[in-house]
Amino acid sequence: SAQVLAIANQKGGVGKTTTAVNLAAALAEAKVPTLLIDMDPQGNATSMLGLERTDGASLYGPMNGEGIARDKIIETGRKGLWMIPAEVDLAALETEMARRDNYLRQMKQVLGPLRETDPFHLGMIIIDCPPALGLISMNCLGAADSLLITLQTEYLAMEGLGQILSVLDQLREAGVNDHLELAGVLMTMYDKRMRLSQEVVAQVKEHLPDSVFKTMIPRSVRLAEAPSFGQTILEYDRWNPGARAYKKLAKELIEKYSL
Amino acid sequence: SAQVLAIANQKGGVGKTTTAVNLAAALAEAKVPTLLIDMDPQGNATSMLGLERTDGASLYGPMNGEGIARDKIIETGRKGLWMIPAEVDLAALETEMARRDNYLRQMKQVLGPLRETDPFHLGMIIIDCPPALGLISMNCLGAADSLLITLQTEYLAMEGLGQILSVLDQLREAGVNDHLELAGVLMTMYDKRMRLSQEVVAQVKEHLPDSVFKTMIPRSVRLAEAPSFGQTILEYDRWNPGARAYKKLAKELIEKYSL
Ligand SMILES: Nc1ncnc2c1ncn2[C@@H]1O[C@H](COP(=O)(O)OP(=O)(O)OP(=O)(O)O)[C@@H](O)[C@H]1O
Ligand SMILES: Nc1ncnc2c1ncn2[C@@H]1O[C@H](COP(=O)(O)OP(=O)(O)OP(=O)(O)O)[C@@H](O)[C@H]1O
Ligand SMILES: [Mg+2]
Ligand SMILES: [Mg+2]
Repeated sequence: SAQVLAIANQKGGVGKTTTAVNLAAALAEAKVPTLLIDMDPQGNATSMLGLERTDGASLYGPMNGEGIARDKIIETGRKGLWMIPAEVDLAALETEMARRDNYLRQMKQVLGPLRETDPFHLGMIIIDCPPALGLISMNCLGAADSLLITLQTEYLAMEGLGQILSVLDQLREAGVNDHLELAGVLMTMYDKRMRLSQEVVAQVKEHLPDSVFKTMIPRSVRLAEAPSFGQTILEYDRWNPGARAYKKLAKELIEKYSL
Repeated sequence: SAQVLAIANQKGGVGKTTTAVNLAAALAEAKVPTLLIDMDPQGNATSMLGLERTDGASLYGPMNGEGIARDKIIETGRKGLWMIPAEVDLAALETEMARRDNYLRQMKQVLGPLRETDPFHLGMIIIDCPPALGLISMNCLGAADSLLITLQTEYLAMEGLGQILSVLDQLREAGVNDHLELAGVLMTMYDKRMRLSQEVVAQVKEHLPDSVFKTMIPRSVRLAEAPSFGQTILEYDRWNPGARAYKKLAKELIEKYSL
């Protein structure tokens, strides 16, 4: 059955969505059937693939007991890549779920049947999370097999690393998700000419020697331009350093999880 | 009494904290006594000033009816600049407040007495918000006189602009804060060599011709380096284009609100 990978970091603007979309595209191209789930009310992953946020299209309903995840899966127009898009109402989950018991396991329950029936023989399910450690992100971590932390190679981004790693431990210890592991820390927007970038990478590698992906995503304006055309980097500029980095990352994950 | 300015945008990493801290420093330097309130559980504004997130130091207590805002104000070591720092527990407010009545007006009530007694003859109170439109940000907007939206000059950042502007209208219409106005949209990380930056600026100016600040904040790595020394840009590199831009922005606000 599919490996579920949550891409999370409460720090904003660190490349979560850019990674979720382009990694999903690179995996699909490498013949790993992939489902991308947009759990961020902003819906950036949805629009990066050129799709619309429409009411009723997201996991919002199933998370409230209306409908099932399987019925929310849509085509993206890319071979081997499916999506469950976001909708604005997702934001309401943060307060609505707070009033329920079992509020950390909702998503695990919603994805359960989908993982068992596996209509598309998926190799990977990627979940894009909002920039917070609220109930939506906690649910995504509760439903995942592993966590990929995108880390912008800048000082402020390092500050929050300890916090999300401790959330990982808490979810395991609380028994919400006892097999959740860290897939790794992915360096993003790396600029080898900048002292700041180099310093951040050195510090993170010192703290977490075994958890940093070999692949680093370079800063490249083409990655920021592609979304305005509703294209992945593979479609917009496939020989770009950013595109090559995401293809390399896909290979690292295929090896790690024998996809 | 002081003008209360909330700096918000649900999109992550768009320069909210960098603007809150450096604008506050520029106003204090221009002899406008300023209080900076860090309402982001990440506590980046707190650490950018070289201060620690300590339990009990934030508005978390007063928002839960324990203690008053006046007692949380601390010195920053900079003349004319005070702070109410963040603490990790702030994150719990998102779920705790959901269970209460009147949950959008808590912060307005907490800041009320402080605005009336005004112990430091403040000219401006600046509030740094987390990257979400959850209950913390809504409370900050409920307590503010005006909203400054930082907008990174990249495509994905434009997507959320409509949403935060409609929240502004909703809070006014719902009577939560009927005098809340838009102070303006501040372009950040502007790179005049990039076509993408120019296109975003042109599009936003077309949609909101009267709401864009004249000052634009250029992309400058010095702004990203300063936080690792716990310094504002004025302390770290005061002749840097980013420092000059924040001084210019301070002047624009001093004129606009006769501070
Ligand atoms: N490697 C890169 N090089 C250049 N720009 C990048 C890179 N990765 C992402 N970007 C751009 O940086 C901005 C932030 O990236 P993105 O939106 O993917 O981050 P995020 O963590 O998902 O943000 P949020 O916290 O709002 O969800 C976007 O404008 C994106 O296009
Ligand atoms: N004008 C600029 N030029 C270069 N780097 C900048 C600029 N403004 C901010 N940065 C850097 O970009 C990153 C994001 O900025 P910042 O943390 O202020 O954004 P934010 O909107 O407060 O993020 P969050 O959504 O996580 O609260 C930080 O590493 C910061 O140092
Ligand atoms: Mg995102
Ligand atoms: Mg911030």
